[in-house]
Amino acid sequence: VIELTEVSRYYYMGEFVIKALDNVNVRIGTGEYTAIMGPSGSGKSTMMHLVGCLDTPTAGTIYIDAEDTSALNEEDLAYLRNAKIGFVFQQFNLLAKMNALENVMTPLMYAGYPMRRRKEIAENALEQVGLGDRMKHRPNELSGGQKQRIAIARALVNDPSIILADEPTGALDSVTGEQIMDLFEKINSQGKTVIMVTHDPEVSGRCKRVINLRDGHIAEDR
Amino acid sequence: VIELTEVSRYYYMGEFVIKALDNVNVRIGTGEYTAIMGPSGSGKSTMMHLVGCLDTPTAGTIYIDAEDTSALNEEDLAYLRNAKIGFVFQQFNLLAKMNALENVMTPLMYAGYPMRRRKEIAENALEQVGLGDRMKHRPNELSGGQKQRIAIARALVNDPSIILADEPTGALDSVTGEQIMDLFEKINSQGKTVIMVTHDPEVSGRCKRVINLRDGHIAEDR
Ligand SMILES: Nc1ncnc2c1ncn2[C@@H]1O[C@H](COP(=O)(O)OP(=O)(O)OP(=O)(O)O)[C@@H](O)[C@H]1O
Ligand SMILES: Nc1ncnc2c1ncn2[C@@H]1O[C@H](COP(=O)(O)OP(=O)(O)OP(=O)(O)O)[C@@H](O)[C@H]1O
Ligand SMILES: [Mg+2]
Ligand SMILES: [Mg+2]
Repeated sequence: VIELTEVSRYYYMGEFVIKALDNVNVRIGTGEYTAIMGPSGSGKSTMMHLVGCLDTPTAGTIYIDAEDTSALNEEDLAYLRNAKIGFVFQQFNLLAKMNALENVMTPLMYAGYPMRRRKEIAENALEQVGLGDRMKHRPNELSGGQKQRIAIARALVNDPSIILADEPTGALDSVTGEQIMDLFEKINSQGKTVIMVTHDPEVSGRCKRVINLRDGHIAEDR
Repeated sequence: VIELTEVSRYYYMGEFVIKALDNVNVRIGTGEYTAIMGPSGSGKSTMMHLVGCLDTPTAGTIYIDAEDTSALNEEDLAYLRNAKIGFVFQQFNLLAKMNALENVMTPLMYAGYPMRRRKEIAENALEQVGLGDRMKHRPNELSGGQKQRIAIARALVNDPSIILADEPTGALDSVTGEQIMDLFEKINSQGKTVIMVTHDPEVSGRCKRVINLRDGHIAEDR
């Protein structure tokens, strides 16, 4: 369902070029449960942003469901990002002026649900991540792990077929982290494709496939 | 060197009160190497902010080096925060408009060093955390783990006697995380007091004392 063909992402800084990703080739099948690991700065978040259509490659092609993403118009891209793909950001990227419930409701506007239904779906999602009693809190009134869980709830709320999670348990204690991993496994068992960046071998140990990045290349894929 | 006596931190939200910390009593001696653990939302960051004099308690007293922090004037508090205490924030709190080097240099202005010396000290600190080749990058041009390491370098650059680190290896792979732990251990062996919030048992396993928080209380202290 996801295919990267000779994908590179370079950053040009004066006379230097930083090869965040360099000639990456990978295919991920529908319904797979894949972990992406690698040292800090090895290109994991860069790869996730490219797959999530939040960034465009310097070279190479990205296919989502057999479609070349560079050939899609703005409307189809928006559909991909909002309806088909759920993205949990490494830094959460919550909107500071909205509370938890409003943050989780934002992707539902795209799906066209009426207000009352959006509120219901979002409340459910927040209860699923254990934040039923924090719905009216704004991000700066929440702990790190609570913000992370709101980012997760928001990514899942549109029931997307592809979930891209950039270190989704990084700010969580082991018990809460376990609950979140159970949630991702349940979603994967429903046929969704789950790709998760993680530094935690406990997390990658539960994934069927582990891709290791190093300096912008795929070092290992097992 | 750090003492909390019946410290509480409450948040009043309409008709609710959230007891982020509730009647906490703890004494941490000079040169100790203490881990603080507990579930997401249990009050760890709240406790760190109170100890770091970045927040004031709703009740109770906080003593740093035997001084009651509520009795200090603005100048003495600024000295504490800038010179005596180094704080690594859970969300890094880097300044977006400055590059890595400038971010690490900011605490040195307080110490009154001339520009060239500040630059030198900051460059050293960045090399110590493996970011010698990222000095001119701004935070949005850096990976999550790179931002975390800049936050660490900035916290250590004034050679403070108390280091408060809120999940300092949360965004790091195990190898980079090990290097950072070695750095903290080296600092602790020089007599600095190190208090580290962590979810990682590998990290807390290296600390001589582990304090467990739960719902704003100390559940265990060993
Ligand atoms: N806008 C940018 N300009 C220049 N370099 C960048 C930019 N964004 C990222 N980089 C560099 O690209 C490399 C890969 O970054 P990326 O965020 O993908 O790493 P990562 O594997 O997610 O790391 P981490 O585990 O620390 O989050 C890093 O070395 C980073 O410094
Ligand atoms: N400004 C605020 N207003 C209301 N509640 C708050 C505020 N700040 C924090 N809280 C609440 O206080 C509790 C403790 O927060 P704290 O950030 O100390 O948790 P934590 O132990 O650091 O969690 P984590 O491991 O997730 O980072 C949380 O339940 C949080 O929702
Ligand atoms: Mg990353
Ligand atoms: Mg915290």
